[in-house]
Amino acid sequence: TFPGTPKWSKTHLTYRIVNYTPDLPREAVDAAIEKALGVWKEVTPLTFSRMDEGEADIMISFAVGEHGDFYPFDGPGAILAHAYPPGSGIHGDVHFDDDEKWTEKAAGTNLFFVAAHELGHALGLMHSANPEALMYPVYRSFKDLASFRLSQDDVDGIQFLYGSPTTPKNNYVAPTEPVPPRSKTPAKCDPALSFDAVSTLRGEILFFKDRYFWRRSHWSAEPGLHLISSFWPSLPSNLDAAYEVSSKDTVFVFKGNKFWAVRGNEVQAGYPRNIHTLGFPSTIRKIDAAISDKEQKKTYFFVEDKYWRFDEKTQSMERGFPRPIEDDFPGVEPKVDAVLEAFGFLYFFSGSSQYEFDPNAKRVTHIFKTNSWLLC
Amino acid sequence: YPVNGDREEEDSNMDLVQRYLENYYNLTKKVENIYRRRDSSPIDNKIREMQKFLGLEVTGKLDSSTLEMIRKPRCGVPDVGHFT
Repeated sequence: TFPGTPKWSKTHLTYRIVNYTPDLPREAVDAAIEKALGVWKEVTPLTFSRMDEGEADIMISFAVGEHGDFYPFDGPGAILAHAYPPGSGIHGDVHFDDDEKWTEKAAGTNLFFVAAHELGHALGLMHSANPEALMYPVYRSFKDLASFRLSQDDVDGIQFLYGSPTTPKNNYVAPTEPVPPRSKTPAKCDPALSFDAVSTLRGEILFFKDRYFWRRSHWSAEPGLHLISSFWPSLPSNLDAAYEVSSKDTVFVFKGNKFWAVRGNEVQAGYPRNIHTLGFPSTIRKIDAAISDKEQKKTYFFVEDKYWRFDEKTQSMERGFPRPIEDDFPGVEPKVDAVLEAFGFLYFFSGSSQYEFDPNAKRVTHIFKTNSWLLC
Repeated sequence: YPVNGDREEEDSNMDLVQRYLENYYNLTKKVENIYRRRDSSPIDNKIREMQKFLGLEVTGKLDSSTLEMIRKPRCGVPDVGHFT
């Protein structure tokens, strides 16, 4: 934070776009600023509304050279923008150097990225020394705009000032404009907790939920909660499925009709790929859960009430599939969120329940709460 | 053949880093010439501070990776201290 830790004393802030750059259509500027505010809105109780005239908390403008604050811009390159910490008058304001070539794309100087950074200052964050952080002072070009996520460092910083998003607001729906549900930090001991996906990774177990995952390792009794983006910045949140092929030291993660391969903390080149390259028919839009049998080198994909089997050796879907889940995994709920193999059992996660399935006896041996793995 | 070419480039780089340290690392302007003439350690210390903050190898010297970082586009808000 800035010296003295200045922050807004209210959670609803106003902003005004005072003028526009000629580099972009007005709508593109509006969208970039709105998206940049959304980055911070998602992880705090803060809300924003736009003003078209008068003095807003955050006044956003484009300027060149000396522009009235004794911190002149310097032409193309070098300084891209600056912003002031929370407070009255010029404080909280954001200035962009209009000698830059502002773009909506990864090439050039992307307005959204710079705006998200500067708005971090306007909310009270100073520069971070963490090169992964949005608040790192040096501009980096991002290859994949869609995959942008705040780092844990940014989230920790802003939540130090304003706290986490509050539950009542998440459920609040304005009479005229619906507010999309936001991703709050999941509570591991919430009795209703469900997982998006579960996978092993080099002997650890990862439990994915929204933008986060719990990491249960041999080295720590307490599962640690991390942002997916802090390990794999280009991966999406709200995953559908994940599984490890330990012989390839690779975890495959699925969302929608795409999947990615990650090795350690590196997303492999050539991904994402389309799930239909695995042999699924075009009617399959997403995978619910997946697990790889390392002995037989087969991967099981669960989709609605059926499952498919993929041969890792021939890299092809096996004939005779899909089959109904209930035929071969009797007692398991047909809609599977995630599946994990441990201690010779398969653990099927479905909502807040977890079914321990003995593959030899072909029956469910226990039913637990989903979060039993998180020591709840 | 420019006899003083290297020296001129060195001076220009030194000016660049001094401006950078003044703008972003709270290096005091009025004593800059004293630093340059008599004692370079305050500036070396500021270079170290900057290298540490930006995740560079901490040498206290104006090496190529430090110069490259200084030339990258960035936010105008200081890394250390405040707008003055």
